[in-house]
Amino acid sequence: EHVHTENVIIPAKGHIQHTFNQLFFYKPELWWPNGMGKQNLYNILITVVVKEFGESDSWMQPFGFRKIESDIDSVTGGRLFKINGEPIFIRGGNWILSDGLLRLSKERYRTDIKFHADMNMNMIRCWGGGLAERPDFYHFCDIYGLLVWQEFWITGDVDGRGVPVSNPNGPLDHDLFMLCARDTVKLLRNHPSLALWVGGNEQVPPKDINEALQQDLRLHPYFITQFLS
Amino acid sequence: MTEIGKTVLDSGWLAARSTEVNDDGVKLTTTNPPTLGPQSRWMEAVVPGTVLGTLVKNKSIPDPFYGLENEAIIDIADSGRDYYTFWFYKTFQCKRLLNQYVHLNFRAINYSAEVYLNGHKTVLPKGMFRRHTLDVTDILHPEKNLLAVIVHPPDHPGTIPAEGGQGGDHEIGKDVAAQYVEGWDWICPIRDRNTGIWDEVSLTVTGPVRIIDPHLVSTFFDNYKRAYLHVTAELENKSSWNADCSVNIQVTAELEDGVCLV
Repeated sequence: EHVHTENVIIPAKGHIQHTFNQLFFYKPELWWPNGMGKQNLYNILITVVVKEFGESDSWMQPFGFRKIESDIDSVTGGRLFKINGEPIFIRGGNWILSDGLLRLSKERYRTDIKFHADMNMNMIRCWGGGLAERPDFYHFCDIYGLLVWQEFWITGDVDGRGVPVSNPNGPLDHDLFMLCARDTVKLLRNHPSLALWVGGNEQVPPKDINEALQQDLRLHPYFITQFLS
Repeated sequence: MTEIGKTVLDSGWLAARSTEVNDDGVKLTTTNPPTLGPQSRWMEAVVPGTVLGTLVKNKSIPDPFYGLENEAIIDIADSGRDYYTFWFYKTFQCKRLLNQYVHLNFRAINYSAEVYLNGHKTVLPKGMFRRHTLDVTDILHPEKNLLAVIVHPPDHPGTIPAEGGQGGDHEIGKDVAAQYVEGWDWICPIRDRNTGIWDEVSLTVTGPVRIIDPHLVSTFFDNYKRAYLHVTAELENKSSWNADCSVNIQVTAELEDGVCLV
């Protein structure tokens, strides 16, 4: 029931975007954050086989079935999170980066992230003055159940504050910022631990960037429709 | 024959300061490839990694994390950008078959670069947080391939004021790069502003059709009893004929002790 094949014809030198018919699952094992349940992961394997050639490419990703919602609470002004419909009390840690000279390693990521889980935390906030963290970071957050709050590269200290105000309009090249943001989203978007994209640290990005990010990162209407049983 | 799939290029790299290398990228990757040696300016490099990471590994500079050693390393504001503009070099083999295609992938470079492969040049545009993928199928050699990458620091590395402060003089904020590198209350300034090939480099071999950036989304109904997995992927046909494909999705749940449920 979980092997699905579709036939596609791609024109010469063609580049297409193909959306598969959705796959139905009855009561899948859900992915839960640390302390709320198991971090169930499924391996999603996509292969493309070309007639008269054979297997042409394949791609694999550990994937967690989960629904993450968050809204601003009108009473407290704080952000409330729900995972799979269940409210969660966020116990989070601040994360800048693994090593100042970017000597990044899987072992270090695993150790640091497991440490956060052992401290009974369920979220890590990646500060905007650091990195868009790497797939290895997210992989271990998927495994240990750490939700990730990932900020883009804007900080209150460097952008739009101070005397005199520095970088009032953020980086010089807004198109470059958006290109990097979009590519980063594509790199990280399949990780179940990714809970929230945030414009920057203590600062709202310049208006055009902020609106473009909000537009690009809204939940696509396609996924809001209620399928009838 | 090269299997379909990804090969990570994370060993056997060399590096040298650009101001100490007389050859250009075409010569380095054709007639005059670099070699190590007592007289050579080339050193073993750390890739993925930054210029400082390589210099620390070779003990050309002290490790800035100990004591006041960071003060002993010249800052880019004083040395100029060329001082931290570095060449990274490597050879590799990749025997591809007919109708196979090879791409060279950089998952992140800080801040801009030019890539030379067997004498062919490609410019990698600016930006610390973007991937670069080059189709190198037609410029590969059957035996040894020579790859050289010259990496330039961020355009606005800034100057660290005497009093320090969060983000130094904030110039780094003009670029799309990590801002902590000008120093913060928790870290001293990073002297090369993290210039380098700081994330994974890989070669991917595919057939005529390759899969790009699939997107997986799950939706839930009836109190999570009913779930749907939505998959979208870009598919690129590199060949000059129509490709009649079958695309398969297989979902396996890993149970305990390595037992898989399909």
